[in-house]
Amino acid sequence: LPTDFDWRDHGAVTGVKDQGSCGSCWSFSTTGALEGANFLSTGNLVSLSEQQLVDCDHVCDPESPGSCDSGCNGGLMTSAFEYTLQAGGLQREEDYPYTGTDRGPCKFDKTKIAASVSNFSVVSLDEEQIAANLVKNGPLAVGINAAWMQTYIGGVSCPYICSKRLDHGVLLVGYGAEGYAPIRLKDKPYWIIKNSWGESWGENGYYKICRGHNVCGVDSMVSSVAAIHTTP
Amino acid sequence: ATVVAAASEDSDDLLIRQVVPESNLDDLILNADHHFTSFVKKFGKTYADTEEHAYRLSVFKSNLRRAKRHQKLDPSAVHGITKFSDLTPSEFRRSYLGLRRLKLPADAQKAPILPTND
Repeated sequence: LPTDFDWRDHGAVTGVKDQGSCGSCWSFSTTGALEGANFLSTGNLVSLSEQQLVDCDHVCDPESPGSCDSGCNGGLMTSAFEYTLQAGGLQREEDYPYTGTDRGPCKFDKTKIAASVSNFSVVSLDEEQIAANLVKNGPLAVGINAAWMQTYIGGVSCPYICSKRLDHGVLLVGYGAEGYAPIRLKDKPYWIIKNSWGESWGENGYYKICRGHNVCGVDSMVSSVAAIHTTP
Repeated sequence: ATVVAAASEDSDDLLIRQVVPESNLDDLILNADHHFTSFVKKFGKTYADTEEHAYRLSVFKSNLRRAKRHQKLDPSAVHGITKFSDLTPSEFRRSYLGLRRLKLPADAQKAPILPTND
């Protein structure tokens, strides 16, 4: 594995998006992973529609039928991959733009599918495997506890205490070997996370969190998706 | 900053006590009213009435104290005023977070284990 890796340097990551005042982070995490997978499959980076997921994806967790993807009220990336697999794919952002509300009807147009899922899987709770899957398969959809993110401005976040109760969906796009961690008197590695709160938050919309101890639960819900090359 | 190590050389991640200069968060807290005005302008915030404005100022002050606590417990990051500084933690969770609890189905496909050497 390379010591440092960032999918942004390889053209697999679209610009930072803004979910607005809507709990649709799960849809941005999902589209981000599929955008990367589609890039690896086709060589083209296409921004995909979160609104399609917000409006049309109501897939429920098979283990818990009451827990379903539900627009601004929340969802799960693996369920969203399942929806995308069943629906045939996602439209482009420009064809089905984000509105930040979940009150509209589903306007999915199957003739305008821009990216399709071939399969998806969950990655083990092992940082080397997470890094290997990231490098091999593209950006990964991950869950995180966002308690420290409300006040985050920059740097490598490495809180002494952080709940592992996952409440936010984000996109893992890379890692670095030497983040600044003065409290441990040495440089420590970190993950590079793409968030969906606009460029004015964090480091131009990105978050760095230290690697090594499943900090804030970042290693515990990681999923990878693969795309198939489709012609609209 | 002065750093006092309390760990032996071969212990990797034992916590040490760090003494740092007072951060600019103290200045933010002392001049919270002024910084709130800048915050409102910078992020284009609008509030329904003076009552709402006063309430948001109180939340803002509370979040500055919270940012200071975060800074102490997360010294390698920078914490401070963000566009969410006028939201209580529960408002923040309600409006911007939305990940449901994961209960992995028994048949969930596990990613194959990849080689990580060379």
